[in-house]
Amino acid sequence: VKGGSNALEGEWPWQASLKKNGQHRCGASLISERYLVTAAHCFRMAQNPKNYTVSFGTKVSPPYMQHYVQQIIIHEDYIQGEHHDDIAIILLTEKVIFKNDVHRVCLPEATQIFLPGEGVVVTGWGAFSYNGKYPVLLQKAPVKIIDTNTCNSREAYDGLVQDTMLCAGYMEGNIDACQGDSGGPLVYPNSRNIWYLVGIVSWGVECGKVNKPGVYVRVTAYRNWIASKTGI
Amino acid sequence: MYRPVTTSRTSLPLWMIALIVFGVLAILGVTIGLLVHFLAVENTTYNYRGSFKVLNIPYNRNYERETSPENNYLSEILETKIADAFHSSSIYRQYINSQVITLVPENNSVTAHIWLLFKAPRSTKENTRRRIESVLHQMLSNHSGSLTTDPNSLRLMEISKADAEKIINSRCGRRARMSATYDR
Repeated sequence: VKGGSNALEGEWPWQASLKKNGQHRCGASLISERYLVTAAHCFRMAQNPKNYTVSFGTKVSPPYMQHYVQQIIIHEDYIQGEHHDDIAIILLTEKVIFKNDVHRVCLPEATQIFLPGEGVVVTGWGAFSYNGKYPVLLQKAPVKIIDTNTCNSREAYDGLVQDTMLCAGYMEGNIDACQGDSGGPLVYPNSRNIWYLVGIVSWGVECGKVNKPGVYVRVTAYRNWIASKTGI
Repeated sequence: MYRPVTTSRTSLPLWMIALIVFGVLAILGVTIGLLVHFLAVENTTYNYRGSFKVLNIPYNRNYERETSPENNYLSEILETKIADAFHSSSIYRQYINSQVITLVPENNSVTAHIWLLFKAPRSTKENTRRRIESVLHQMLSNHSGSLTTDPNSLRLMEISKADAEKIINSRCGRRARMSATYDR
């Protein structure tokens, strides 16, 4: 995350690190005792569950809690190298014991609307800047939901952002997700201070660049797909 | 003739007697002070689990789903009602937090299961519990607003911190650790 700050322990208990051969690769969000949601492009070139582990806690290593992956479910319409349908589900081999520091985020209703300008938070262990260093502690950054038309303006993404995607960050740049944050959560607190998964870190141009905010998978657009795969 | 052995008694010097008396008083004072502190002054947090019925609500399965608009809407009204009741009560200093945990829809009513967190000196624990119950009972008897609640359906029991954490952590999107406020 660029322009963020250290997260406190237990502040983002649904945040997970998806590791490939022991190396942090992507973020992921815990949505039930055994299911996580992440980005499909995290499994580029390698989809064997045995190569992956999932860990929880504010440090990537040593992990506070680690689980093995039993199954990877990638969206049927995802095409490697393209941005649409960039969503995947991870099924763990065993149930996660919910604790103060590890428990699930809420999934929004398919009909729920998150308005442009709403305050949301992106978290992850991604680089501090494009091709920059990686943090030891989980990072968090408050960003704003950006209207898709604004995001699709010619100087921004010029029509690349589809309805199943969501922009968040600042047109002025500076605060944004970055490499290694992919698959991680963009979350929103409702008026009861209960957090909902609004987006999944997906793509963007570099990190924190002017007119190039972060683009996320719009979770409400895939709510029924998630239900069809997980029963949640 | 035997001369009785007369033992000559050596009395302690005055300063040593004073020192011993002072030492004993100091130990007594510290012991009583600690007892008073831990029993009467220091606050301990107590978790409660409760439930009550909200009447005249047509059956709707969505109340059971924790992320449904119906559940959020009713839960928020009840949470606000509970918080207001305790903030305006005589035990507002002891009140820390409360949340609706689950809603169970039944025929023409919904049972709300709630969690409450209070702090109170150990010595006044029972009294605090009675007062919590009376505030809740009064709140449920008060039919202002759009909700009708049944005061006789109130149940309240103390639970351990571990059980409270288990209850809250089983719900989605809640956090034990609150961060600073974020722009909405």
